[in-house]
Amino acid sequence: ERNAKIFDFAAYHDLDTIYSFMDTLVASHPNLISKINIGNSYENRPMYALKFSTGGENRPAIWIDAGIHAREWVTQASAVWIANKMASDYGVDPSVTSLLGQMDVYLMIVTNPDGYSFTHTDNRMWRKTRSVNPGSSCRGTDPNRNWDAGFGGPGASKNPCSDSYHGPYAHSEVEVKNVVDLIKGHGNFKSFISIHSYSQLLMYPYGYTCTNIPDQSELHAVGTAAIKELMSLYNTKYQVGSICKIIYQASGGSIDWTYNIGIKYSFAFELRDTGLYGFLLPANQIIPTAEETWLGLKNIMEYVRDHPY
Amino acid sequence: KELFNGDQVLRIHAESEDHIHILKELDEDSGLDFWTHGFSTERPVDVRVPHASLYAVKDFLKENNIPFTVMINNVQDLLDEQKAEMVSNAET
Repeated sequence: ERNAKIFDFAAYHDLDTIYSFMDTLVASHPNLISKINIGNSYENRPMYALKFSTGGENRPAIWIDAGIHAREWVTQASAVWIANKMASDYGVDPSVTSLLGQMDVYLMIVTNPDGYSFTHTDNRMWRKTRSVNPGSSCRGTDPNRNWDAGFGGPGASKNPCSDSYHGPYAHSEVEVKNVVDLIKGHGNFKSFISIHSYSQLLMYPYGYTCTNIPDQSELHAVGTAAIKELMSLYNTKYQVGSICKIIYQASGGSIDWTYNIGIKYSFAFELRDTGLYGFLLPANQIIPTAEETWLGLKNIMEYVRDHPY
Repeated sequence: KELFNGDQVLRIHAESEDHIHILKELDEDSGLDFWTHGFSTERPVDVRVPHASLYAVKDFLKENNIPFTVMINNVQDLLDEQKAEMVSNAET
């Protein structure tokens, strides 16, 4: 699958194939996309973000990550399709062209490479990182309970054997620390969007408390407009709300941390399931899921572009 | 390789605060794999139940009159399908 044009987007792929696709995409769009190694995972796999940029120095940027929970395979697969879509729409779709003319977009397709690799080799149901927990036979930390935002609070477990184990301390997981360091080092991110599955939700902070954020009404309006676009394609029903109110109180989540450091437009997607497959969504739903998600994402990115702060 | 023969995914519909309270007891059982989180009467919760615990969990839900449906009848069957599809895609 040497050329992005013949890559099979309607299939799940292993880590090596996804990394090889990234190289193919960069090679096909050398003036638009570069591959940034933001550091290595616990088991020393490289962590790559694709940077979409048309120039400038430290431009206002948007961050999108997928696959922080390894078993949520439709998110990595959708991110592959979205990367190709954004690349091929640049110079064709006026809105994408305008967005990339003013802002950079960082897209991390596999945010938990160790966990993702493990779902292919050993345990398809694995969710966490693969770090060793001293004193326990259980491995891994939930990388979306490990951020320094209400860390260790309700909705996260202190039991290393739990799937929502928060880890020994905030940012203990190198996969989380690598993203934290990039975001802090860059200093000009205006939006942070984390893609999960499944439940058909578009959420904003907070998760660690049910107190409204100061920008609650604006983010609710942005989310409502975005899912209207998303639903227009296949009528997949989505809900909008804060993590705490729409699901439950969950501490240590990424978008709470990004919102608290000033990245106002922080959102988390929970992509579709038809209600029958959960994490085992058939591959024939990858492209429809990616297409509808792109419409929602694009709507949010257009809003961020048009509302500088 | 971890196999999931006979594991089922149950979709549990809490209908009252009592149900929610009872389900939180279930959550303590680390052998259960909650696929979705947050007990509420608005949204069902999905849980993968290992084959060995299946009857006990179903009996527990029935005893407490908590409605549930079987969302995935055998997790391993779906995994085998997914694997076979990936192999054939790779060959293509």
